[in-house]
Amino acid sequence: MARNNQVVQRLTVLSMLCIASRVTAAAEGSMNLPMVINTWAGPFTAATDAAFEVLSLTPHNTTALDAVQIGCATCERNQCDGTVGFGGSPDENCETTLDALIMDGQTLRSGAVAGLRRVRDAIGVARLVHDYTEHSLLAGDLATRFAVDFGGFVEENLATTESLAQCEAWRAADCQPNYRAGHIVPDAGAQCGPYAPWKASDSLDNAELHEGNSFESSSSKRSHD
Amino acid sequence: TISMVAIHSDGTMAAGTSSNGATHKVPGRVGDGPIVGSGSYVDSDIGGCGATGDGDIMMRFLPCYQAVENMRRGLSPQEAADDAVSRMIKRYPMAMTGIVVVDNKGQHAGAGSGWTFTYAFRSGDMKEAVTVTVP
Repeated sequence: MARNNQVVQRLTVLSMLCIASRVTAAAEGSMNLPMVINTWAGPFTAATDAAFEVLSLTPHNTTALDAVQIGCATCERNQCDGTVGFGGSPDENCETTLDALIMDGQTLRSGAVAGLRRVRDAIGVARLVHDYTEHSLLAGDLATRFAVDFGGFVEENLATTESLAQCEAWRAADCQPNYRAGHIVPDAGAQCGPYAPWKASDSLDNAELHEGNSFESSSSKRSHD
Repeated sequence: TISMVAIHSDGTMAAGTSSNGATHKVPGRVGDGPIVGSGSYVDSDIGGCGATGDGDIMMRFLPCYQAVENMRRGLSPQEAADDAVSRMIKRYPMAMTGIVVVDNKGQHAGAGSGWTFTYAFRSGDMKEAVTVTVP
């Protein structure tokens, strides 16, 4: 009971802090080990369960790193809510690229890939970087080459019918909203590219200036990592 | 973005993040996911953290590094999470952020801004993952 009261008091104080600072929070007590915790709920709990079961069922044969890799890979395969794995978050060119990181809390060694192209198992490639290099981060096409040549990963198209349709719909809406900002021609707030920085010599008759980020001005349409 | 922290029964910890980034990003853009201390961070001596949100903003603040270091200085997971998020929204009040923070004993907390953030956890003899809503 005393512990519950402490929790209630703590949450009450935190609620007051939240109102003041617009930070929102939630807290839970100490747990028995092993433990897995991750961002988001819904489809993401499949990753929680997959990682936990690895640690729970085969503790002598698996590590915390293994659990994180398996958990994240589960989300990649399931595409979770579309923000993880192939077939989501297409860029302006309708391509899906992947970012992943894995870190060992014992050694503080880490491995990561950024802008990984045409390989689905991003966390698996990050694990390769961690296990078999002295580096921390590989990027882009050369990360793909590392994954294929060293890890034996297969190159695949990361686009899906859904991601391509999402991208085409965005283009049909004049590429709105987008992440372009500053003085750009043509006006990124109303038109698709290709874009270029505005120069004083450019005619203003056929070139509007886009000074703001259209994502910032349309919060309901904002994307996120 | 999924960002995860695992604690083995022997006390060792790991963290990881996987994401396909922001929709309609400029080709070549990389988010906070693969950045150590931003997408996630862990030190088995202290605890770990996972993050999601406006990656272009969050990667400038290394919120997970901040949260773990906050715990190293004696803050609770909740205090550590609140501080890390507060640092971001002080400069970017509209930022959508969410972090989960856990110490090496399994005490955990979440904090966020700009949306209703949720996280999931499973430990001990729990039969399935439990969801926590950060209002």
